[in-house]
Amino acid sequence: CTSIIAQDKDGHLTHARNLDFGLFLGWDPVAHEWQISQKLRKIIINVNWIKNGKLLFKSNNFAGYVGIYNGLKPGAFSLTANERYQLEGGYYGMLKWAFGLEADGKWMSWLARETFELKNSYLDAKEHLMNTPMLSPVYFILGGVNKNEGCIITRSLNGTALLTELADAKNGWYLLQTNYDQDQQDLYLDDRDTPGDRCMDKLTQKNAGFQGVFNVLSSRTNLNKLTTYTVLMSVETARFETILQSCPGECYPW
Amino acid sequence: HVELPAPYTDHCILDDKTNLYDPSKQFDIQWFDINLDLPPSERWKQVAGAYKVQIKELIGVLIELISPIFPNAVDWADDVFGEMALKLPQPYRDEIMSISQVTGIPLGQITMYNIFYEIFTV
Repeated sequence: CTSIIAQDKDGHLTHARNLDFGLFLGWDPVAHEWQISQKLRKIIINVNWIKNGKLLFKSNNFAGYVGIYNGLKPGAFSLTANERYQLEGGYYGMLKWAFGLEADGKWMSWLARETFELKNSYLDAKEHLMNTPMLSPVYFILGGVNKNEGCIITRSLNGTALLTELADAKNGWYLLQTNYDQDQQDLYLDDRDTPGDRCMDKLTQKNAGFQGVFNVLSSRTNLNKLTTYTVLMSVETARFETILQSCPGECYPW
Repeated sequence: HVELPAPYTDHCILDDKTNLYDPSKQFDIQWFDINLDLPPSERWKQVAGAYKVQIKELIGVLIELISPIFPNAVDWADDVFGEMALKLPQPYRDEIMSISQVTGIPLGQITMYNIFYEIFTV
């Protein structure tokens, strides 16, 4: 996956992500696609979450999946979750939960949903996502409505391993997160940070918006055979667009 | 960073001066309302009903992939995750159970699908 929070020269934020899933889960030799990615593209939906008769937040989901990977609470915050691989990963958390050792630990996508249901500001959401015990590691990419409200929360099971703020971003005006810690190098065979950074540098801050960021996320290898969709979000305007993605032809498998 | 070999080399489409963003494509994805004022067992009925065939196909592919390696994977998933479902926190437990009922997919398999993230972070 690739998540991006980009800030234009006036401080307007665009939050976007590619959802990549299905690695090694069956290859379709006719369509030249991963089988699971193919099936997932057919069950993508957008959801308006309603509470007390009013819109509370928006998300996109795979049908039948009740948790949240991406969402937007108008005027408050936006969130995407990227997978973080660790030896002490989801299995470990699940086993601890099953044996009652981590009874209060939250399942990742349900913690994300709970944050949308309960929290009403960027700062409240950030605090909740940073400090709530959970059952698996993850990268939470959180955006807000005001200038410089953006961060990457690198989560371990019992706390935040690293917090990267948009205001301190090495690139100055955007954060780009794939599936590696910000203070470590990507695995060389799976480096989507370098091409993503190069493409964002070509985009330049003055073009940071839905069109520009979508084009970056439609570039190889941030776009690859695993990519199922791109979601584009603006907390300020409440725009939420999910666009199906695929990478037919000569495209890297991940 | 190691450059991928051609034709898989990284390529930023901004170099081509092209624009792939077409906002009208967002309407290919259907919108649904999930009403949190309803009981959890009622919330996902419309979505589950509309997509039951596609969800079954997805889980079917997973089972096909896993079965040659773990021949009893389906029974195992039905048992282990079916039992786990009963201990999941609310409102997710009731939501997942109702999706299982509407789609006709065994509870263990729908539960496994819903905790896929935790399973795959290894």
